[in-house]
Amino acid sequence: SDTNSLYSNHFAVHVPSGAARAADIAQEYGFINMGQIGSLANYYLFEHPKVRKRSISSSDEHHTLLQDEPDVHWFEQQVERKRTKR
Amino acid sequence: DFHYYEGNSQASGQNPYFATSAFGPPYSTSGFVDPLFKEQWYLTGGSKDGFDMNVLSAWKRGFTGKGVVVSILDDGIQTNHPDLILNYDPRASTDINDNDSDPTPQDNGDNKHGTRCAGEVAATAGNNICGVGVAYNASIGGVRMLDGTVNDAVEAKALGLNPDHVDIYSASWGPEDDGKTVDGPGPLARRAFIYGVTNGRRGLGSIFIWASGNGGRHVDSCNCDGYTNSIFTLSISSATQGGYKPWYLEECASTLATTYSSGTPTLDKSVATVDMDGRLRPDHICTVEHTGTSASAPLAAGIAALALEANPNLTWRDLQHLVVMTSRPDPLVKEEGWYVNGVQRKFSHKFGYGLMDAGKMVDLAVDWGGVPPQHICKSREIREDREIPGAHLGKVKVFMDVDGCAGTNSEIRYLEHVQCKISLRFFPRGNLRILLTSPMGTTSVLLFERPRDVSSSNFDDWPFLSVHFWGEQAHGRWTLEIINSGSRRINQPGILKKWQLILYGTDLNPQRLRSRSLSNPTFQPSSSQFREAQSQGSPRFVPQDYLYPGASESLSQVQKPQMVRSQCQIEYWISDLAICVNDCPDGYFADVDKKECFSCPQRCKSCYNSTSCTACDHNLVLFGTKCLASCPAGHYEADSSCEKCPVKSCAACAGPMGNECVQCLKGTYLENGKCSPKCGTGRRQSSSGSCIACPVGCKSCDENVCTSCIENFTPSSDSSSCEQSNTVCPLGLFLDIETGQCQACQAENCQRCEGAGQCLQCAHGFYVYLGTCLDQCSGGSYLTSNRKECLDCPKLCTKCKSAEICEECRTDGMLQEGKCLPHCSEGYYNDVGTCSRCSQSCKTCIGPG
Repeated sequence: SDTNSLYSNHFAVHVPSGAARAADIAQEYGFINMGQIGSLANYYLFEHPKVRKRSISSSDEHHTLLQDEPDVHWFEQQVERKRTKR
Repeated sequence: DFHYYEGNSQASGQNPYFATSAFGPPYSTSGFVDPLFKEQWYLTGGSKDGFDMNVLSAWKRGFTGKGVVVSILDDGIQTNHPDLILNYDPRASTDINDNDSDPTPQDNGDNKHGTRCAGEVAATAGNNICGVGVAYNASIGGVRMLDGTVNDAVEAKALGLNPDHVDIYSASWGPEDDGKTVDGPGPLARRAFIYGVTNGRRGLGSIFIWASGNGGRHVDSCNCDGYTNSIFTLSISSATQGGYKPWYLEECASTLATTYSSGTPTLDKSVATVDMDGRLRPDHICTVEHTGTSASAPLAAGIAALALEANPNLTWRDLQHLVVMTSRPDPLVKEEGWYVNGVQRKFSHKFGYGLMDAGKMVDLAVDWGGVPPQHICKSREIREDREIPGAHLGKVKVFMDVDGCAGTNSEIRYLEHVQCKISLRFFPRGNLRILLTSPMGTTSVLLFERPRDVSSSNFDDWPFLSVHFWGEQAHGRWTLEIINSGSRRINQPGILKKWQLILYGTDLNPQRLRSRSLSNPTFQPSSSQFREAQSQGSPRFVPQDYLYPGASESLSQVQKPQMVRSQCQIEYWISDLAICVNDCPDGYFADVDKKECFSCPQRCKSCYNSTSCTACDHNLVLFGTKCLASCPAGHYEADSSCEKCPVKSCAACAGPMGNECVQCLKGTYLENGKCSPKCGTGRRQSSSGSCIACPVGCKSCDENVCTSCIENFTPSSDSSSCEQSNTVCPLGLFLDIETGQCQACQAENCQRCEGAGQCLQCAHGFYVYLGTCLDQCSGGSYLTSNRKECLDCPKLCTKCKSAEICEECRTDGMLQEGKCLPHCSEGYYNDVGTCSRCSQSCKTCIGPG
């Protein structure tokens, strides 16, 4: 958790066992599965309706859930990135 | 902003120019066809020095981007813009912000960026709307991603949009350019880059073009932007119409090349392109005021699209090689800061390898055989705390000897990218300047001082990227220097914690043409890609043996007549392009009686008739009525034409003055810019045809052995040199004849002198130079073989080993076989500041082969 960061309610999740298992995991923990992230196979974007859309704290509860799920190999709660047009 | 478009009737096809727009080149400057074409100075030789990016040359060869797909990652794209609609590609578009497929920008007056960039790439040609895209037949799409919260997943989605369909992604955004941010792609975006280059374009690799930065006023460094500082992106910088650094330019070591953009609002023109016709200004659909570094990346994307059409088999790495090899420093050399690397390529931290040249890109692309596989060689990680001194200009200098992974599958003999991964602590971080020097002696500045970077003290495994060592050898000693050169006071020293080199490159020569090698004529590429390419049909403009798929089809479409001559009323007809124009364009001459434009001879920019040129294409010179790669012997180059040297005995001269000879005819010797049959006192004839100084005290010499001595000097005991005669004065003093007393030589470390400030012999470890003593010979001079004095390098030479072996030339000199000449001799061609030999028995050439 970084005090300068703004966390969203989106979680990028790597589920190597595929889309069906990702859908199950999303349902099991109350996430909405937004689908694969671009062309990255087995990387999915989950949204949680009960996590604040913008927060200065990461959601420890959901981090723990995803961390303890053996079929989730990696996850990242999405953080706002300042990007400017040039 | 401009409004030329008169309503929907043209969009429905009633305007004849609109009907031919997909094919007709926009050569007319009448204001009726592509009215802003005349404002597109960067396409039409309209820079202050008459340069441009040589796009017309690529168009004339038939390459207009057809079949190539470009996507602009930005704030969206106006899908129904009349100058884009014909080329709009929904499969290269999406809306990540609203999670739908329509990338139309939100109309708040600010979201015109992506649309403007798209127009630079693919505004349609031959209509009555705005200007012309560089790749005016390319497909264009846009991703709406900046009009909302951006995060790692958003970036990964954009960078990975439809990678088998989209060829080129152009991004003109990045982390804040505030001079204190160090940020780059997160794990997903990085994975998307890797997926793109390994799997995109059906395995050839996606092309990511990036605007190199916008932090000029904040003294930012684009090495701190992890997107431009990435090996996966072609980082593109900007130049003004005058050929200078614009105010918004960020300097860094990862910039690969440059396109024209804009300068100060009043003095230099900007970029002309389409504009979003929002509700606030519904009539303004074109602009001539697109500016900033963001104007540069799409121009580069357009040029890349031309190259991909010329050779669809190019990989993402091939394209980077083509840009390195064909970008030209010469239009930008007025701006200081050019250096020459170990393979004699000029590079700059402002402009990379120079201004992109579309004509040369497509020429080389059609012949390009494909680079060998990329090797990655990681050095050991040196984890040893080293103090970075807190004193102003204090520095730490560390070395690493690497073997380029010789003898392994990762061996690198020809470098591409070099990353130096550094972890350090220093407060304030912005005080630091970091330099990396290669085994071949090239120094690249990995980080310039950032006066605003006072909020942080760390670099944690930051992979500083340099492209300046491209083509050099990997093995040998690399030197890293970290200097506290900022102006802020430091309370305590910093620590370099660890560093590592990550070298990218190839074990084989990457410069391979189809069916031959640039440097090894016996080389035969054997990739399946090449064999497949050879089996296809033959395109025009390309020699029979350089065949590739797709080109013949696209060219036949370009050449298909779209008008008939009877439609041409008062204008001139160009039969090979099947169009009408008001005036004959560059490369054509007018036959007034026949009302027709005919092609000039090859390589002519303008001509009187089919045999007599009056001006030549870039990089060529006019000799009489012919265009040559360089002026012949006895001539010098002035304003791209050849003039006779004023002195007959000159084989080459730098200009019209009698003392500007740089090479003499056989039997005469060069001394002070003149040719004479004998050298003057104290100088001897060298094998290179010039007069060079004898050792100190010699009146005459044979090689470095004195044969007679000047006054007050006598032969040494072995008669090989001349020593100052014994005087009553001790070392460091000289006899003042007027007073009869010994006076101090004054020059520090001087042992013997003939007057104050006229040192003749220095203490051990010091060398005589212009009457003073130096501890080392400065740039522009060399140490004589007797290791006693420094002498100036020959004219036009800025770095040399001896009077005969020059290593670097001034910007107006060309390095040829160890000499600096004003232009390459017969049998050589200009290879970016260096003269390389033409193929065997070729008298004049403009490139290898």
